Amino acid sequence: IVTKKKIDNDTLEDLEEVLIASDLGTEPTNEIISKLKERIKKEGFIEIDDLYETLSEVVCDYVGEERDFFNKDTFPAKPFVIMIIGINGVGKTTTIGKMAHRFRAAGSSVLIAAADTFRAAAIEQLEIWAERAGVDIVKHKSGSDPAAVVFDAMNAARSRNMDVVIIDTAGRLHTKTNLIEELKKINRICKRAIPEAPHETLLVIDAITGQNGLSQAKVFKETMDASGIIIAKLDGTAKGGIALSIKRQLDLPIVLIGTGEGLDDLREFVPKDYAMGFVP
Amino acid sequence: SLSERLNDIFKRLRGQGKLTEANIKDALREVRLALLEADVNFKVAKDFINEVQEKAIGEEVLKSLSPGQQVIKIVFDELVKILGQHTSLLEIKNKPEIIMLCGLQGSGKTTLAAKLAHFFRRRKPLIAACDVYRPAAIEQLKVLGKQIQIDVYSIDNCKDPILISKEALQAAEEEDYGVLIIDTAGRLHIDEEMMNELENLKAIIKPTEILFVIDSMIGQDAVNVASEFNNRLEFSGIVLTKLDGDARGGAALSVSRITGKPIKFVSIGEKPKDLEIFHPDRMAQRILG
Ligand SMILES: Nc1nc2c(ncn2[C@@H]2O[C@H](COP(=O)(O)OP(=O)(O)OP(=O)(O)O)[C@@H](O)[C@H]2O)c(=O)[nH]1
Ligand SMILES: Nc1nc2c(ncn2[C@@H]2O[C@H](COP(=O)(O)OP(=O)(O)OP(=O)(O)O)[C@@H](O)[C@H]2O)c(=O)[nH]1
Ligand SMILES: [Mg+2]
Ligand SMILES: [Mg+2]
Repeated sequence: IVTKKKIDNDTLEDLEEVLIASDLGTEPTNEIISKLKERIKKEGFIEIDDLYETLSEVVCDYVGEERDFFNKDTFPAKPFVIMIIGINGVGKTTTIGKMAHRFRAAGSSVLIAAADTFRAAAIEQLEIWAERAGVDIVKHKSGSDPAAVVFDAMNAARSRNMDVVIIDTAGRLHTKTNLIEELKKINRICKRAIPEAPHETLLVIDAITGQNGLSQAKVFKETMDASGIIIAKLDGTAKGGIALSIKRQLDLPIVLIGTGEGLDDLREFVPKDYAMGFVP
Repeated sequence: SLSERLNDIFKRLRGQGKLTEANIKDALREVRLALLEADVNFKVAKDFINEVQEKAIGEEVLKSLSPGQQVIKIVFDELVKILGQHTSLLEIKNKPEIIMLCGLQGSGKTTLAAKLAHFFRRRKPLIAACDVYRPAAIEQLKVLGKQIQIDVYSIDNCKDPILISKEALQAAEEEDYGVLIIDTAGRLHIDEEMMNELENLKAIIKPTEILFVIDSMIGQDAVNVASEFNNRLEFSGIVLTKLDGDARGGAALSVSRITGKPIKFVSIGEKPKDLEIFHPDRMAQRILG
């Protein structure tokens, strides 16, 4: 006989701790716990499994739907220009390698723009990923103007009839105004070549990021019109809870998740999987 | 800010007559919320507030003209005490001093290796390039080394970090380098194989300092990561990076509490000169916002 665990007075308190421990933040956690209380009252369920199922539904409501990101039929234009931004060390360059591989596997031609001309060996690192993914790369010398690399890449993509262009940028803290200005300039030059580009500006966030992730997303959304979030390093023990706050407050959808350091370690965001990460 | 919020709370409470212990506890809830917003681990925050409560429900606060200020002072002093209680500088006492860097992916280790080399530039530092996994990791160190005119020991096409460290140590001893800085690949605390590699590296090279490098913007998971690295390696110090951002850095409190190890340096930028000695009072101020 298997007796199902019942909800008791400690259940919601314990759950609250689990949500806080997942970097959901106090406000979203309080909101979620009160929604659960309402649902318990309304639906009258008493078993913990039902509570967890409801939690998963509530979280899914917050984070929205999944996207068919690598499907050519969903591309907004040709070339589909994607700019990758974010603070230092979150996983931008590695993610680009994985994305290029996925696009190519799905039948698209991909060009990578090495617009991190600042960090030591950034171009070499990206070249290795381009080679692993079997795609071309546009690069200039280290220390050159990143906007010029992007301009070059836009023109090359059009003349070579490429399906996708992915732009790597140098990591930068959102608090560095001069670096944000540099990024804005890259954006302007990009538009000079292709007015509608970039069609997606994806902000990479480390899954382990705390409440500072919200501050990062606010700035990158305001200054760069970020259109979505990539959560990298979700293969650790962190749950990426800050992404829920980012969606809730800034309406930035989670598009992709990074789950390791290999070429295949990239998945499209699936709300149910993400939500299950918070279930004890 | 926290002090404004506390002052408002106490103004309101004062209006209701003389302050009680229960009033103080309410005010401390506000402090606990501020700590959570600053990414202090929730268990660490709870324990911390319980300890502060003992001190805060005394007569001086209850009878004070500015109880809000009193509470903040008690919280601040307690934070400084925890953050700074194991303060110790990294001293060069061995020949060579062997500093091994470890931490999660992207935390800032490779850049830190260059910063430490620059910090100890008068001691003839040598950096050992032992990240054999990340694309162009060794190239990154070579470029950084050239920029600051520091020697980097590497072996092309070698996939054995232990062999590279051994040879680097031998070179350091033979050629009279004062400091050997070992850069390692970023790794997850739950990656059994990679954590074993670090344990083996420690056993064979016997570093005189093991620095755990952690990004200041990390959230609640800080305690899981830090305790696992500490259990496996018994590191001797912590370096907090990217403090030039606006992360409140509550992870500093969590990691200090959980491991009892000193924070030795903070990194405040991408350049070799962007390294500072850790100041517990500045960190406490930052965490409290
Ligand atoms: N475990 C894990 N590691 C990752 C993941 N994505 C990236 N990394 C690692 O994180 C580290 C930093 O990755 P990069 O791609 O260089 O990050 P970046 O944002 O381009 O860094 P900067 O250009 O210096 O700002 C590398 O060691 C990667 O292998 C992931 O999904 N999981
Ligand atoms: N703004 C800022 N950036 C930093 C700081 N420390 C490191 N960085 C940047 O963070 C990124 C990652 O630094 P790395 O030194 O490559 O990190 P790592 O720990 O060696 O990364 P892996 O080897 O992949 O684990 C780079 O872009 C660095 O320039 C810092 O204190 N402030
Ligand atoms: Mg990069
Ligand atoms: Mg490194």
